[in-house]
Amino acid sequence: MFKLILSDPSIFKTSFEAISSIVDEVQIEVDSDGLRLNAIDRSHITYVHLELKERLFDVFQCDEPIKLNVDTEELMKVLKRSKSDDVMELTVDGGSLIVTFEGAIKKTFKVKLIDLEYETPESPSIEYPVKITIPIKTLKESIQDIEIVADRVEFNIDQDFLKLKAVGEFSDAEVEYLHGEKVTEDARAIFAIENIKEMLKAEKFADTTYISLGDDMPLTLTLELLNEEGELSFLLAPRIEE
Amino acid sequence: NEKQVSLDSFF
Repeated sequence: MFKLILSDPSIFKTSFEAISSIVDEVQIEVDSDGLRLNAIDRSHITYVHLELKERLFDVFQCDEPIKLNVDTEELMKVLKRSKSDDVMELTVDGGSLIVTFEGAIKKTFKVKLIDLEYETPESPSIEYPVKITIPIKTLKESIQDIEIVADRVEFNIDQDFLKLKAVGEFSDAEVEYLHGEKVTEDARAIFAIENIKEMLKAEKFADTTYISLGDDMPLTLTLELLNEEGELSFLLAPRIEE
Repeated sequence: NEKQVSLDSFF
């Protein structure tokens, strides 16, 4: 028996806004603990991890572990048809994922399961010297400020500030955010803004965002739901000076 | 000059 019911489909929708812009296909694994997926884009620049715990769901029936391979663009088209006050139900029938949204009207979509073309490596565990929190709206606005001058951004964290900097052909930009965390080392790394914007498409997932950084290390951006009911995290490879 | 690296070297 496989049936998941979620009274807030926006968690799924906002996750897949980002996931579908990064990867073409994903394997969603569901077992008695919850739902999770790991995926990496074809160029191995961005890794994404989604985990939704069993207790987040209104109904969670999963008698045996199941793997659902889906085309993210096709699933996103369906999720875009949900309204915020709809109740979402996921079931499986034969070779399809059945997605139902029920509000004023009931809509049912059958999304064909696919064969995966490539395997996703296990999530790397990286030790970071620096970790801070920042409201995701603040991060998004800062990236929009930087974006007007350049297509890459330097993240610089010291004991007081997160500074985002860019040098453009005609203008330079610098944004400073007083992070208020205990930081004992400085960290600096450069990233492509296009990749950061893909991750920020998930902004409605949760407000609490963690940034982990080290010199020339990947950027880890973690969005956490309240009471650890779910997490969406991204790992973005840096640009490195030659 | 910078280049985009992949995550492979960090796994």
